Amino acid sequence: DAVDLTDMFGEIQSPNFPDSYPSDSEVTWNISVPDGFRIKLYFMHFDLESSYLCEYDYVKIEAEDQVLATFCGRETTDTEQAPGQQAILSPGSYMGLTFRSDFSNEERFTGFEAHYTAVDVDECLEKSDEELACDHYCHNYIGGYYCSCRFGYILHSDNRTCKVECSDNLFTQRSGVITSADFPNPYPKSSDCLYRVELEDGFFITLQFEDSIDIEDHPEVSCPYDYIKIKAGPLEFGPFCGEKSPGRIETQTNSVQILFHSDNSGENRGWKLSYTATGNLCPLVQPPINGKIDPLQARYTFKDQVVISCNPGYKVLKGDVESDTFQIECLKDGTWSNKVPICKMADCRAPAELEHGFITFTSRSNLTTYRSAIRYSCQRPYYHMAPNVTGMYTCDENGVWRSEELGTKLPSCQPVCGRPARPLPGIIKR
Amino acid sequence: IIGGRNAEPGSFPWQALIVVEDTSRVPNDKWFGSGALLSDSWVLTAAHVLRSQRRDNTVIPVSKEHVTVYLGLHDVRRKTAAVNRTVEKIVLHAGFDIQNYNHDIALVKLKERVAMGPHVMPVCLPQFERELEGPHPNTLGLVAGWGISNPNITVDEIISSGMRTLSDILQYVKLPVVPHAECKESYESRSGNYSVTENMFCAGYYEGGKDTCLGDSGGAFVIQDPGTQRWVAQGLVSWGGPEECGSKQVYGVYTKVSNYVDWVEEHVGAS
Repeated sequence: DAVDLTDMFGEIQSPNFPDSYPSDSEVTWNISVPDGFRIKLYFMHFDLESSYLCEYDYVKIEAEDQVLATFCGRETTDTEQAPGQQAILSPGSYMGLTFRSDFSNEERFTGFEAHYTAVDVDECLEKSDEELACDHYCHNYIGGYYCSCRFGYILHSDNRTCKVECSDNLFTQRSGVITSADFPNPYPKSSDCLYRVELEDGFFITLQFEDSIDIEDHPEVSCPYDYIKIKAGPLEFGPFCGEKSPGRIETQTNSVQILFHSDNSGENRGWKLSYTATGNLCPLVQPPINGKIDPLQARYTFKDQVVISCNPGYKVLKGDVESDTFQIECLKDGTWSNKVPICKMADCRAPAELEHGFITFTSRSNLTTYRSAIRYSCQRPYYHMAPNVTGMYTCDENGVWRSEELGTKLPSCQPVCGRPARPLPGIIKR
Repeated sequence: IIGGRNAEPGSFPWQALIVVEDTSRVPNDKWFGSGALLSDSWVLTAAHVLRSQRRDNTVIPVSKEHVTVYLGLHDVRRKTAAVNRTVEKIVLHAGFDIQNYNHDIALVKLKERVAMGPHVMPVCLPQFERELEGPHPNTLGLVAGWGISNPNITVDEIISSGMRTLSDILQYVKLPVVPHAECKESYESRSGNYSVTENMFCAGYYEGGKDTCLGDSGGAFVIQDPGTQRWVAQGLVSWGGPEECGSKQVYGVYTKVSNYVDWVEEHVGAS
C-alpha cells in the first residue's frame, strides 16, 4: 500500500499500532512538502523484530534516488540500526518511508510511531553548486530564497545572476579607455554589453588591448561561453576569449562597435583597451610675420586646430576683418580650412576730434598705427584742457588711442574763465 | 552804470544782456537785465530779473519763450554782431524773497551752446579758499551793464522808453566793497523795511557819484584774484535804495555769489 502525505507535518504509525503489527505486510508513505523545504523525521517509539542486516522486518527511509536509512530491532547493534533519538533529514522536499514485516511475528513486536515536519532549507548556506547559487547576494526566507545584486547591477531573469545595463556606452572623444564592467573585478554574468565609438567621418580608430585579458573560454571549443567581438564597418574582428590579448587592431573606420557577451557562470576579470583616432595628415603651417601659431606640433591630422595670433601691436587680418586671433582646422581631406592670415600692424585710425581743440601728430606723415603718438590741445586762450593733462595719446597694441593719464577717455576743452582777451582796468595801486 | 565809462569790446566777455518780452500781457511787458556767462551753456543772473511781474508775491519765473540772451554784445544798436540764444531752462533760487531780495540769484540754460572767443568767455566762480571767503571790505571790483547812466531820468521815462537799453555802449565802473556792518547800518537806520542779509554785500562810495542802476541787475560784480589774476564773479547787481543811483551814502547791494557756489554746481554740474 502507499499513502501520500502532503501536509507540512504529520505522524506515521505501523499498522495496528500500538498493538503488534501484522506479519506479511508492506506499507509505503510518500511524504512531499513544497520546494524550499526538506523533511525532518524522528521516531517516538520503535520496536521491530531484529535480524541480520534487517532482512526480516524493517523500516526503510528513501529520498529521490537514495536510501537514507534502514532500521529494525530496538537498539542499534553492529549489524543492524535502530533510529534511537536521531532525526533523519531528507535532502530535498520528498521522503519515502516503507514498513515491511515478514511472515512471522511471534514475539508480538509493537512496530513504530514516527513524526515528520517540514523544515526550511537555507539555500543561501547550502547552494554550494555554483550553477544555482546567487551571484551576489542571497536572502533566505521560510520556504525559499531570493537573490539580489550589488549596486549598479540588475538581477537577470534567471533570478540568480547579476548583470549590468551596458548596451548604450557611447564614446565620442578622440581617445579613451574602455573596460569590461567592474574591471579588474570579475565581469557581470548574463550580460550583453555594447560599446560604441562614434567619431566624425575622417577619423580612423585604433584599438589597443592590454597585454592580458581574462575571458572565460573552453579548451576545445572556440569561445562557447563568454567572448568579445568587434565590428568596424565591413570588418569584423573576434570572437576573442581566454587570456591571449587581441593586441592592436587598426579598424580603418570612424565607427566601431564592441560587443561583449557573458553567460551565467564563471568568475573572470575581463578586459581593458584604449583607443585612439587619427585622421589624414595636413601639411605643416608656418606662422605669419609678426605672429605665431599655437600649438606648434610636428604633425597635424584631421580635426587638429591651430590658432594664429599676432605679436603685440599687430592684428590678424582675414579679408578685411581684423581680429585678435584666427583659428584654422585640418580637414578630413588633409587640407586646412583656411589659409594662414597675415598680421597687420594695429591701426588706431583717425583719433576722435576734440570740440574746441585740435590734434597734433608727432610723426611727419600723421601715422595712426601702433606706437604712433598724437597730442590733443585746446583753442587757447579761450579754452583749456580739463582735466589738466598733457593730452598725449599713443596707439596701443589693441589699436586704441591711450593716454597714460586718462586711459582711453578723452579730455575736454572747457572755456577759460575770467581772463578777458582785452585786459580789464585792473586795480592800479596809486 | 552811474559815473562809469565805456567798456572796450572784449573787456567783459562774460557780460550777457537778458531781454524779457512778456507777450502774454497787454500791453507787452518788456524789460532787460544783465547776466554773467559761466560756461558754454549757462548764464548766472539775479532772480528778480527773471521773475514773472505779478502783483502778488509769488515767485514764478517768466516763460522761457519770452527770454533772449545776447553774448559778445558791446553796442546794443548792433545786436546782429552779437551771439543770441533762446532759453532751455530757467532756475530761480527757491529761497528768493521778493520782500527783501534775499537769495536773489538765478540760472539760465541756453538752448544751444556758445563757442568761446575774444568776445565770449565765461567769468570764474569763487573756487579757491580765498575766493570762497567772499569779497573783502574795501576791495575794488568792477561791474558793467547797459543800465541807466544818467541818474536824473525818471522811472516813468524809462518805462515809456519801452525799456530800450538805457546806454547803447556797455558801461563799467570800479566800486569798493563796503564793510557789511556799515552798509547794514546805513540801510536799516532808514525808514522802510530794508535788510542787508548775509547773502548780500554792498559796494559804492560814501559820497556817491559811482554806482550801478536800473537795468544793470544781474550783472556780475567781478574782483581780480591777486594770486591767479583771474576775474571772479563775487556779486550780482541786486538792489539799492529808493533815492537816485549814485546818491550820497546810498550803496548798491549785490548778491554774495560765494554763498551759492554749491547751489550753482548742483544745477550746472561741476563743469
